[in-house]
Amino acid sequence: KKETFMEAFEGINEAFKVIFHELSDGSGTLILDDDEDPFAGGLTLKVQPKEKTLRRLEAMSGGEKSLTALAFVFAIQKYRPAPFYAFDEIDMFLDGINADKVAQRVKKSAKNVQFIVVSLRKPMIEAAERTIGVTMQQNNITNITGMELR
Amino acid sequence: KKETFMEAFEGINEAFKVIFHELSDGSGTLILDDDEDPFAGGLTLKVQPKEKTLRRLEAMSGGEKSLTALAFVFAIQKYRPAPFYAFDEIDMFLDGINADKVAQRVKKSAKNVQFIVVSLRKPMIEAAERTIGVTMQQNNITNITGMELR
Amino acid sequence: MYITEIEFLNFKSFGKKVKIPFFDDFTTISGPNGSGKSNIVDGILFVLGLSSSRTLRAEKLTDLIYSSDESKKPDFAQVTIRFNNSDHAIPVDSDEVVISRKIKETDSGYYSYFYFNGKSVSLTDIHTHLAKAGVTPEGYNVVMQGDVTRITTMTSLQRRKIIDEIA
Amino acid sequence: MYITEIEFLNFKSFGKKVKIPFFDDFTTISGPNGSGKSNIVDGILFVLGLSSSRTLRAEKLTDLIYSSDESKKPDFAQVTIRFNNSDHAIPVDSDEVVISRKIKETDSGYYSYFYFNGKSVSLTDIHTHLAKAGVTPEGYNVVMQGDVTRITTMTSLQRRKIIDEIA
Ligand SMILES: Nc1ncnc2c1ncn2[C@@H]1O[C@H](COP(=O)(O)OP(=O)(O)OP(=O)(O)O)[C@@H](O)[C@H]1O
Ligand SMILES: Nc1ncnc2c1ncn2[C@@H]1O[C@H](COP(=O)(O)OP(=O)(O)OP(=O)(O)O)[C@@H](O)[C@H]1O
Ligand SMILES: [Mg+2]
Ligand SMILES: [Mg+2]
Repeated sequence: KKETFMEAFEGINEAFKVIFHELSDGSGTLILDDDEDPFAGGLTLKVQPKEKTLRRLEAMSGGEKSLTALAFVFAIQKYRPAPFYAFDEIDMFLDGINADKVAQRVKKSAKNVQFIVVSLRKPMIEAAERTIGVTMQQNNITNITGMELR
Repeated sequence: KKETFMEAFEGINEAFKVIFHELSDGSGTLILDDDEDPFAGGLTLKVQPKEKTLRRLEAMSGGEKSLTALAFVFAIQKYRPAPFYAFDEIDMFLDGINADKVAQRVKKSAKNVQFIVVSLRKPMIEAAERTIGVTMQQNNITNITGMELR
Repeated sequence: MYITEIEFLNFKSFGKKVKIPFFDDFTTISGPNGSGKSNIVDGILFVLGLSSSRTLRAEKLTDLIYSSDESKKPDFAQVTIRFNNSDHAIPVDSDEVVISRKIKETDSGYYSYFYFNGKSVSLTDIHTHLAKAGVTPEGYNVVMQGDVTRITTMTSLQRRKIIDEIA
Repeated sequence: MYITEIEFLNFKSFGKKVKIPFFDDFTTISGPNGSGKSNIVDGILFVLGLSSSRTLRAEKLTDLIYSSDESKKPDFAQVTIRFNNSDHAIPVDSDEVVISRKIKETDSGYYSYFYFNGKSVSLTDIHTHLAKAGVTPEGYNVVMQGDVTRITTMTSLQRRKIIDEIA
């Protein structure tokens, strides 16, 4: 039980370090409260955005936190690849530059696997191959308005 | 005690109905779990966006929920006016149209009272008189980059 | 393996039959607040049995059936998802896999049926097939609206539990 | 009454003295993630005594003092806010009201000082002055990042309590 946990933890941690650096230029790592007995404690995300002091996740800004959480999700997906991904407004808290970094990462990964991403933000919509438009008609009915190709 | 509560509740509810209709074209109202003894129960926001069926707040979309919460905050502010307001990314979940409705409401209210609004969204920045730019320099130091006038 | 089409019938705000085509690369879905974008993602989780009714913003499964003030509420909702399985990520003969789920409301409650390539199967069968292709409820290949915020606000114990389930 | 200027010194990411002018209408603050926008709003809550250290994303008040790997941490942080009070919303003689708060770290703990027009006062004095102008901790005239989400996810009991405090 501990073996399989530690194997998953190390794999996800390796991926997290690489991905966090790619998204934010800084360095990050996952830390177990209790190395000896992981099930006795929790898991903390320790990150240091570029040229900043190491801080607890709580003290960071809204955008920095969400970029950190995204790197954690992407690391889990890298450790346990799936045939398709569906994301719902993952870029909501990000400024233009960070939203574009995430959009480019999705675009790069979409060469080998399917991505379906709900988004209101321009960087994501412009990086995609196509956009499916959705509207609400009378009587509470959703209608697909068509598809726009890039 | 009950009197002062009911007076505040009625005042905020009146304002909520007007403001929710202004922001979303639908109708909304605040409902007490227990009219007789308000302190025995909670407060629910019952809303019906335009041409939609009445739903619980939990079943609504992210943007509809945040527009409802905003109408509640604006209603509190109308009941208890203050000399200045400071908002931090209140338009984050809204699509372009709703973000603009909120921005226009702030612009209208700002004729009589001061508003300081942190935002990454265009509708809000374009509705303001001026924008203060902020950046992070070396060594973790925030710097004001200047002010852009509309 | 990838999704080629999803068909919604009476599921949440899909009050009339809607078929949405998908392709093997990067597609975005966009539209105004409340137009039904997240309902599409909810539909994927529903048909693949990857979530509970609570995560689909419904108190009970029958809340997922389309309802409106203007018309009589239907007594069923159905979502069908088609996969291109030519790489046989799901180890069955056919090059196409069609998974469908239907919930039917009755006077005394409701029934929930799963179909795999036309055959009636159980939720566990669906999970077994999907796990072979790397699709599991805890794999985070579907990230719902608000999941990112939930990860930043959860306790460090809850975060560790995410790894427990993956291991 | 409105804010004419806020001065930050060693408060959070304001490692060098910064004065920001404000006007009597609609101003937005914009910039990249992590650049210090929310720290400005935190500064307003801090100097007016409208919040606890937890809502300012700090474990203890001394976490609010600027710190960085490259330089020695100062032992104090200070925020000063100037109001145009020509309408005498705060019923004192002067047309300008200046409120300042300083926290100083010592070996055994820290001190927190409030000043009102140059005179050292208590937190209760500040609250009394501000309440006359309609600025109270529960009045929601300052809406922090995430407050909107918190309102949609709180229980109906918590929501009622908001009205209790206003009444
Ligand atoms: N059973 C149902 N029948 C009809 N409509 C429903 C049902 N359940 C939910 N809805 C409607 O679906 C809408 C929500 O759609 P959804 O959450 O997909 O919006 P969205 O496009 O994701 O919006 P946002 O950008 O705000 O996140 C709500 O307005 C709700 O009224
Ligand atoms: N005591 C401190 N000393 C130095 N820097 C600090 C201190 N406390 C917080 N910070 C820094 O301030 C930054 C956060 O700033 P803030 O939350 O204002 O960002 P923001 O501009 O609101 O970003 P976002 O758009 O993501 O919400 C963090 O990067 C954090 O490292
Ligand atoms: Mg949504
Ligand atoms: Mg912020």
